[in-house]
Amino acid sequence: HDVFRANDKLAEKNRKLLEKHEVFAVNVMGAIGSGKTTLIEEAVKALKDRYRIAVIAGDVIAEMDASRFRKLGVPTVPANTGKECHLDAKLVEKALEELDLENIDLLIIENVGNLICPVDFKLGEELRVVAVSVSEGDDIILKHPMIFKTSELAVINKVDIAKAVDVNPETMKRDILILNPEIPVLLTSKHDKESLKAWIGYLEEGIKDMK
Amino acid sequence: HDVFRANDKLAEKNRKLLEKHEVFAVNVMGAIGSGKTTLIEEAVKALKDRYRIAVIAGDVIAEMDASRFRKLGVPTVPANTGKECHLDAKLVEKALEELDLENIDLLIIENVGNLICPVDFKLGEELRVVAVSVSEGDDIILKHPMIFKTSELAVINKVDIAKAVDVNPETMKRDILILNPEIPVLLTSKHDKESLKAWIGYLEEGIKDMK
Ligand SMILES: Nc1nc2c(ncn2[C@@H]2O[C@H](COP(=O)(O)OP(=O)(O)OP(=O)(O)O)[C@@H](O)[C@H]2O)c(=O)[nH]1
Ligand SMILES: Nc1nc2c(ncn2[C@@H]2O[C@H](COP(=O)(O)OP(=O)(O)OP(=O)(O)O)[C@@H](O)[C@H]2O)c(=O)[nH]1
Ligand SMILES: [Mg+2]
Ligand SMILES: [Mg+2]
Ligand SMILES: [Zn+2]
Ligand SMILES: [Zn+2]
Repeated sequence: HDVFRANDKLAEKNRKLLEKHEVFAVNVMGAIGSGKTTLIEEAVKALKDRYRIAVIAGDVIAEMDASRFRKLGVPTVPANTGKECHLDAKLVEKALEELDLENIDLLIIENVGNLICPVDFKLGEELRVVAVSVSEGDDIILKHPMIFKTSELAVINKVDIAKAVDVNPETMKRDILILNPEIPVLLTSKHDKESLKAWIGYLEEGIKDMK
Repeated sequence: HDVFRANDKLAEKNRKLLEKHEVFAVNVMGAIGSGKTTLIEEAVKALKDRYRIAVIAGDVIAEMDASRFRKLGVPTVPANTGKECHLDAKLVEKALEELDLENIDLLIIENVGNLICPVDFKLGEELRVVAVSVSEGDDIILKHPMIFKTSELAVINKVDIAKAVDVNPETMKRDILILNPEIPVLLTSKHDKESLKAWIGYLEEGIKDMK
C-alpha cells in the first residue's frame, strides 16, 4: 500500500508536468498480444502529419515494440520493466526526461500486457485505455472487472476473427457496460480502416481538449 | 528476494507432499486466453476414466474456470489470487488441504494468465507447461524469454486460426527452441483431436512415471 501511495504521488507529479506542457497522455493497457502496438501504430500513421507524437514502450524487452514505433518516425522511449508486470510512475518519469515535452501534442504509453497490475499503478496519464481481443474468449471481461471499471475507453480488437474463435463481440461489449455503464466501447479490426476512425478520432478529441 | 526464498521453501514442502502420495502435479502457465482451460478440459475428458484427476484453478475470479472443470466431474479447488498476478506456494498449500491426495493420480494447476510473474513462483509441481496461442503474435516468444527457458513443455495453441492472424506456428516453435533447445513443443488446436493426443499422451507418461 505504501508502494501504491508513493507511486500515486509520483504519478501526480508526472501528470502536472504533462499538463503544463499541454501534452495529451494516453495509457494503453490490455492483454498480451491483444493489438496494443497495432492500434498505436494506426493512430500514429493517421495523426503524425497534423500533431507531434511521442511513444513510451513499456515491456520486458521494450526494444521490440519500440522499434516498430521508431520506424514510423516518432520519438520513442523504451522502458524496460524486467520482472515487473506493469509500468510505474518512476519508469514513466525517467522516460519523460528523454522527451522534449514542450514540442509534443500526444504521448502514447504502451503498458505491459496484463489486465491485473496496471490497474493500481497510475502513470500520470490523462486517458486510460484497455484493449482486449476476441481471441482471449468472451469471459475475459467479467474475469477482470477492475481494469474495466477504472478505464475510460475500452477497445475490443480483432473482430475480424470473432467467428473463428466462436466469440460474439457484442457479448463482450455488453459485459464491459455491465461493469462500467459510462465507458465508450469500440469494436476494431486492423483490416477495417473504418473501425479505426473512431479510435483515432477519440485521440484527436483528447489532443484538442488539452489545448 | 526473501519473498522468493520463502515461496521456494513452501513449494518444496508441497512437492514432497505430492511425491509422497504419488501425485503427478502439472503447473499450466500461459498468456491470458491462450487456451489453458480448454487444454486442461481436453486432458480431463480423455484421462478421467483411467486416472483420478483433480484441478486447482487460480485466477482473479477463480470460480469462472473452476465451474468448467467441475462440470467434467473432477474435484476442483478455486484459488483466488486477487490483485496478485501469479499463483504462489501458499495458495497451492491451502488448496492441497482441500484434496484427498492419497486418491489422486494427476493434479492439474491452472495458473493466472501471465508470462512474467509465474516464472519466479514455484508451486511444488513436477511439470511446468507454458501455453501461448498464435493470436498473441509471433514475437510473443522472444518477448518473454524466461518463461520458455524455465518450462519443460511448450504448447502453441489455436493453430487453426494461424492464417487469420498472419502467424506461422513454425516460426514460434523455432523461437522457443532458440531459447530452450531441449524443450518439447506441441502445436495444438481444440478442433483437431489428433493434435491433442500428444498433449494428453505427455501427461499420461508423467502419471505413469510417478508410480
Ligand atoms: N486478425 C487480426 N489480427 C490482429 C489485429 N490486430 C493485431 N493483430 C495481430 O495480433 C498480433 C499481436 O499484435 P500486437 O499489436 O503486437 O499486440 P500487442 O498487444 O502490442 O502485443 P504485446 O505488446 O506483445 O502484448 C499480431 O500478430 C498482429 O498482426 C486485428 O485487428 N485482426
Ligand atoms: N480457434 C480456436 N479457439 C480456441 C482454441 N483453444 C481455445 N480457444 C478459444 O479461446 C478462448 C479462450 O480459451 P480458454 O481455454 O478459456 O483460455 P484460458 O487460457 O484458460 O483463458 P484464461 O484462463 O482466461 O486466461 C475461448 O473462446 C476458446 O473457445 C483453439 O485451439 N482454436
Ligand atoms: Mg505491443
Ligand atoms: Mg482459463
Ligand atoms: Zn503484476
Ligand atoms: Zn506479476
